[in-house]
Amino acid sequence: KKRFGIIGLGRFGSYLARTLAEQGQEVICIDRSEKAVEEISPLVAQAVVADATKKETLEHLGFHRIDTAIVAIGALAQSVLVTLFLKELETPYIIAKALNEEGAKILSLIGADRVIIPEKDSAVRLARSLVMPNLLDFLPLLPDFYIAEVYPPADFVGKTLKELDLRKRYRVYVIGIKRAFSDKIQLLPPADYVIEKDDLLYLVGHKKDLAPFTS
Amino acid sequence: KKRFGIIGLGRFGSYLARTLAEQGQEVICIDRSEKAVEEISPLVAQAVVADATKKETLEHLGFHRIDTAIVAIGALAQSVLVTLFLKELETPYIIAKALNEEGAKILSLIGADRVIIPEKDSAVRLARSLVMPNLLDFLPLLPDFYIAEVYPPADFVGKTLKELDLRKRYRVYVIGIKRAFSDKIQLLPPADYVIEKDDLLYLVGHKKDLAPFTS
Ligand SMILES: Nc1ncnc2c1ncn2[C@@H]1O[C@H](COP(=O)(O)OP(=O)(O)OP(=O)(O)O)[C@@H](O)[C@H]1O
Ligand SMILES: Nc1ncnc2c1ncn2[C@@H]1O[C@H](COP(=O)(O)OP(=O)(O)OP(=O)(O)O)[C@@H](O)[C@H]1O
Repeated sequence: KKRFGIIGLGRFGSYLARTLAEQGQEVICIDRSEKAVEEISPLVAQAVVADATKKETLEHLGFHRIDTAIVAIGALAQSVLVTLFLKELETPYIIAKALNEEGAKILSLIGADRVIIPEKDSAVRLARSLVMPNLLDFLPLLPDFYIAEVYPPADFVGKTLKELDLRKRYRVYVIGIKRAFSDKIQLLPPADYVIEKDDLLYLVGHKKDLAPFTS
Repeated sequence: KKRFGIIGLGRFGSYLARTLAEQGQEVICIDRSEKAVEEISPLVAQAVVADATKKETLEHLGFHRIDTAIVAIGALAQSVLVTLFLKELETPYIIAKALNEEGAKILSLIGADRVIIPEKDSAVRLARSLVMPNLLDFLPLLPDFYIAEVYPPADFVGKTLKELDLRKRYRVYVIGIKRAFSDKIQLLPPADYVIEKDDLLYLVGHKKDLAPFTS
């Protein structure tokens, strides 16, 4: 169970807090709006009314001890400060929301490990589904079906895909393989492919069938 | 090439207009803000400053002749009116943006064929990638790799997957099959599965390899 800190309870931040809490994660939240904090409070571990651009506040509230922080504030002047302070508090992983590409660049330079533009991401996905209607986004179509990125179990090494017969024996399919020292993913590898120790396997299957490989 | 009408050039509407236009689609836009219209104008077929809650305006601007309309206005009072008018103008397909579940329900009842909550969708995706980090979202991982939902070509009917040898001969893989009159998708079907005429095949592969099946 990981500890998430969410700063900013606008629509994106609130939905994120809610979803993480529903999935059993420990979620602490900050927002300067009482209303926003009040609404999320019953659903999360902790929600506090505060100004996140005060570094001492972040420290007081334990933001130096969380695993992942998400800065869900659109206004760049604010999100840049908060991101800077989280970086200085040595937060292991910082995700920041941006309104546009320029903001995204700036937040990355300040120290965000990952930047998200929610409206852009969903607009791009929608555009793709409108222009290529029978090309589907994997996850909505097959809700518990995923791809897992895993190293092979020891007893797979040195065997061919055909020998391992993963589809029948494990109900997963190797959809791609990335060899060590390559950043190219070989898609739909042939049945006679021999698995090597440092290969990164991309397995497709039902969540429960992938679990033995990902734990 | 399809004709898209976008009403509301906030962040979501603007990114959508931009992306569709970049993909060679014909895009017409309405917004009551001059600034928003000015910014998108060089990139799309047509962009007009107007109040979309006037039904005659929508008709004048040709919204009764577009293929798909996207109402990208957050404010429910506005989006409900626009959706109603588009329905009355017999727009074939209406997508509406909502801020929350209640708005989404209302817009569906008014006549939206599909409702999107952009901030929620991206929050849910982010939450999933944070909680299950080696379970991946298909599309960002393998950018030109998709799933296509297609009926089988005539010469596939009556043959087994093994016989057809799709991976080797066509560079695609049948990841799932939905039989006629069933809404259950059989995932990772066995090699001896015999394809039937009304089966819906879910093929995974590179965009260029899927093209012959989807055109
Ligand atoms: N300095 C701050 N400290 C704490 N909370 C803040 C601060 N600045 C902004 N917020 C909060 O962050 C939330 C989101 O802010 P903002 O309006 O900038 O984002 P937004 O991009 O419009 O949000 P969304 O689109 O997700 O609804 C608001 O609830 C606001 O109260
Ligand atoms: N009646 C209307 N006619 C035309 N445009 C409108 C109308 N009402 C709102 N708009 C426009 O729709 C756009 C988006 O509006 P709104 O602020 O409600 O949505 P939003 O959800 O905050 O947008 P986003 O989050 O995508 O930035 C604005 O640019 C606004 O000018």
